[in-house]
Amino acid sequence: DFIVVKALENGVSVIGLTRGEETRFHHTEKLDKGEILLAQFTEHTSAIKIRGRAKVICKYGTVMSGVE
Amino acid sequence: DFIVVKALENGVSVIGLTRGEETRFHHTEKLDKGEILLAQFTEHTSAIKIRGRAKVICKYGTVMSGVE
Amino acid sequence: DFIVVKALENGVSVIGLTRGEETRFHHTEKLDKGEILLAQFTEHTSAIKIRGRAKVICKYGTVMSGVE
Amino acid sequence: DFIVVKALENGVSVIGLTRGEETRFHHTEKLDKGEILLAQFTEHTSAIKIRGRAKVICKYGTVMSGVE
Amino acid sequence: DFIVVKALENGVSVIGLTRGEETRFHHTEKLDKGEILLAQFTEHTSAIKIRGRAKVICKYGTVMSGVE
Amino acid sequence: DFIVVKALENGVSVIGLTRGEETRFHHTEKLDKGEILLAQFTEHTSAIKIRGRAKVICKYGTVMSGVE
Amino acid sequence: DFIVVKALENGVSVIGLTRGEETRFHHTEKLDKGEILLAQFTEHTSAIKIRGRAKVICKYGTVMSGVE
Amino acid sequence: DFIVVKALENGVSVIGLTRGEETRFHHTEKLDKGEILLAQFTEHTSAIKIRGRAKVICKYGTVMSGVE
Amino acid sequence: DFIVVKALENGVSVIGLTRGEETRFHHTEKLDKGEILLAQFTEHTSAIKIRGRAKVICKYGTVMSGVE
Amino acid sequence: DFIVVKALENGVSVIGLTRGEETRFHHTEKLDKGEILLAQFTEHTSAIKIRGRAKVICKYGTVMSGVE
Amino acid sequence: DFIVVKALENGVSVIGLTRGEETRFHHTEKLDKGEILLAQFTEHTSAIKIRGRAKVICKYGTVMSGVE
Ligand SMILES: N[C@@H](Cc1c[nH]c2ccccc12)C(=O)O
Ligand SMILES: N[C@@H](Cc1c[nH]c2ccccc12)C(=O)O
Ligand SMILES: N[C@@H](Cc1c[nH]c2ccccc12)C(=O)O
Ligand SMILES: N[C@@H](Cc1c[nH]c2ccccc12)C(=O)O
Ligand SMILES: N[C@@H](Cc1c[nH]c2ccccc12)C(=O)O
Ligand SMILES: N[C@@H](Cc1c[nH]c2ccccc12)C(=O)O
Ligand SMILES: N[C@@H](Cc1c[nH]c2ccccc12)C(=O)O
Ligand SMILES: N[C@@H](Cc1c[nH]c2ccccc12)C(=O)O
Ligand SMILES: N[C@@H](Cc1c[nH]c2ccccc12)C(=O)O
Ligand SMILES: N[C@@H](Cc1c[nH]c2ccccc12)C(=O)O
Ligand SMILES: N[C@@H](Cc1c[nH]c2ccccc12)C(=O)O
Repeated sequence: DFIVVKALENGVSVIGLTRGEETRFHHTEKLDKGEILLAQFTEHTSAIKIRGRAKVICKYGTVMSGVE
Repeated sequence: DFIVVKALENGVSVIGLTRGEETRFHHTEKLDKGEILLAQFTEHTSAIKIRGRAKVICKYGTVMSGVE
Repeated sequence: DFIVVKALENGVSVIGLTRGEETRFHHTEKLDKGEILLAQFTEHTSAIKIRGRAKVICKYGTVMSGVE
Repeated sequence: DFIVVKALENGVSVIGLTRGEETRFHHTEKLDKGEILLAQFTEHTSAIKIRGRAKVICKYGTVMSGVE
Repeated sequence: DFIVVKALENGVSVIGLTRGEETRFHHTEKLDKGEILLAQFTEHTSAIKIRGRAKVICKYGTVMSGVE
Repeated sequence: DFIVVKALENGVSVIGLTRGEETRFHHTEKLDKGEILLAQFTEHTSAIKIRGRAKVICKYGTVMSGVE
Repeated sequence: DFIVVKALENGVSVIGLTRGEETRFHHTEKLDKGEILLAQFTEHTSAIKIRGRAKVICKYGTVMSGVE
Repeated sequence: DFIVVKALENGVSVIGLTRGEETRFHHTEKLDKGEILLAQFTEHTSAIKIRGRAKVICKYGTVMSGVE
Repeated sequence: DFIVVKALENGVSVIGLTRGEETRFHHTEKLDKGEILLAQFTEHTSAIKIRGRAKVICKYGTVMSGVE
Repeated sequence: DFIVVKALENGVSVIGLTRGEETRFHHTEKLDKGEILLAQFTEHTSAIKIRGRAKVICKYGTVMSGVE
Repeated sequence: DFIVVKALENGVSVIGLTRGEETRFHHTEKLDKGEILLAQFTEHTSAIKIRGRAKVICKYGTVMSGVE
């Protein structure tokens, strides 16, 4: 499984949360407007948090993050 | 399997319940309005509880949490 | 496999029954109105019982629990 | 595989039959009207018998048990 | 794989035939009118015989057993 | 894989042919009118022969055996 | 994978060809009109030849063998 | 995977090419008009060549071999 | 996975390219007009090149090779 | 899983991010206008970032990267 | 997974990029107009680059490479 994040503004954060007993942020990928990140769930990433205005695409369809 | 939670208000809680004989809360991820969390079921998380107004998307479709 | 339970009133119970030769209740998760629980079948849970008014969603669709 | 049973009257029985050379009842779960039980086929349960008025949902659709 | 049998009269027989070199009846489950049995093919059951008026549901659809 | 055979007359034969280098009949299950047999391909059965008037249902649909 | 052969005349032959370096006939099953044979590809059978007028059904649909 | 070849004339050839570093013909099955051969790809056959007028059926549909 | 090649002229070449660090031609199968070759990707073939006018059929549909 | 990137201008970057505890850029493939790159998620690549105007195609459909 | 490339002009390049920590070109297959190459992702090829005017077909559909 992977997700697609397209930034609709500068400074969008795609944050990886650790897999395992403990849950913390292990990486934040910053995206500028128009940039696209395709990111998998992995051995180290079992949850992903999105901050800022972006289009988030996954197997369930498209969801918009951020406040209008 | 993963679920998608989009917070529709500040202070939405996405709570991971432990897998195994014992069932307790191992992590609560707080979301501000507009933030999105994509979270898997994992070796440590076999149930997920959502508190507050949010859009919850999974393979069965979209369900709204919280009281109108 | 997991199911989704959305409580339509306070005090909804989602009860896990043990897997194995013996069948007994190992955990009861109480839900307040509007709260959502997503719960898997697991190594310890091979049956789930729902008490109270709730929307129960699974791969077969949606079923309402509780008495009208 | 799991099935969903919604009791339409009090005293509905969901009976687990043993897997293996011998076939006998290993557990009977009683349901009150409106209660829902989701139950898997398991290492110990290879057949399930339903007595009383209930809605039985599985991958083949919905079947009503009991006499009108 | 499992099948669903709903008895349309009393005394319906659901018979399990043994898996292996030899083929014989290892168990007969009697159903009263309205009762439902969900039964898997298993390590011990590679054929199932139905006697009496019943609705038999499997992945190929519904077939009625018994003589009109 | 399993097939469903519904006898449309008395004396229908469902014959299991042996798996392996040699091909011979290992079992003949006789069905009376209206009786239903659900039978798998197994470690011992790699071909099945049907004699007499019957409805034969498998993943490819329904085929009628016997002469009109 | 299995195929279904329904004989439309007496004397239809369903021939199993050996799997392996060498290809020869290991078994011929004769069918009378109306008889049905369901036959798998197996450890010993990697090709099947049909002679005579018959209806041959497989995952690609129905093909008629024999000359009109 | 298997293919179905129905000969539309006498003398149709279904040729098995060897799997492995070397590619040569290991078997030619001759078909008379109306005969049908169902043949798998196997440990010894990784390519199949058809000569003569025939109907060739596989998971992609039907293709006619031979010159009109 | 396999592909189907139907030659639309004489002298069509179906070329197997080696799997592994090195990429070279290991076999060229010549087809006359109307002949059909069904060829798998294998342990030794990870790319296939087609020269000449032919109909090439695979899971993505039909593509015509050669110059009009 | 793989993605398809078609550059709509010169200088499009397709960046591979490392799999594992650490997340950094391990390779940047530069594409000129019209060039196409098909790239898998791999043992070394668990996220891919796209900079510049391009058409990005994956199992969820097509997304355009870059600013209009 | 494999892709299909049909050259629409002479001199189309289909380039294999190495799998592993390092990313470099390991093979370039030149195609003349009308020639077709079917190429898999492999143990040695985890990305493929296409230069020149060609039709590129994969599980997501058809994309045209090269500049109009
Ligand atoms: N560390 C947690 C992260 C997580 C995944 N899904 C969750 C749902 C809720 C809370 C935390 C999580 C785990 O691997 O299980
Ligand atoms: N610890 C429990 C958590 C759980 C999962 N599904 C449930 C259903 C009901 C109650 C508890 C649960 C388990 O892993 O099995
Ligand atoms: N302990 C039982 C629980 C159970 C699962 N499915 C059932 C159906 C009926 C009765 C009990 C059950 C088991 O694991 O098998
Ligand atoms: N003990 C039996 C129970 C059973 C499963 N399917 C059946 C069908 C008919 C009769 C009994 C059964 C078994 O595991 O095989
Ligand atoms: N003992 C047989 C039972 C059986 C399964 N499918 C059949 C078809 C025909 C006759 C008998 C059978 C076996 O396991 O193979
Ligand atoms: N003994 C044979 C039975 C068989 C299966 N499919 C066949 C097709 C044709 C003739 C015989 C067979 C085998 O296991 O292979
Ligand atoms: N003995 C051959 C039989 C065969 C299967 N498919 C074929 C296609 C053509 C010719 C022979 C065959 C094999 O197992 O491979
Ligand atoms: N011996 C070759 C046969 C083959 C399969 N597919 C091909 C495509 C082209 C040329 C030869 C082949 C192999 O197993 O790989
Ligand atoms: N030897 C190469 C052949 C190959 C497969 N796909 C390719 C794509 C481009 C160039 C070469 C190839 C390999 O097995 O990987
Ligand atoms: N190194 C990270 C890369 C990554 C994958 N998915 C992510 C989502 C968010 C942040 C980083 C990532 C990992 O393998 O897990
Ligand atoms: N060597 C890289 C090649 C690669 C695959 N997908 C990529 C995406 C971006 C950049 C490089 C790549 C790897 O195997 O992972």
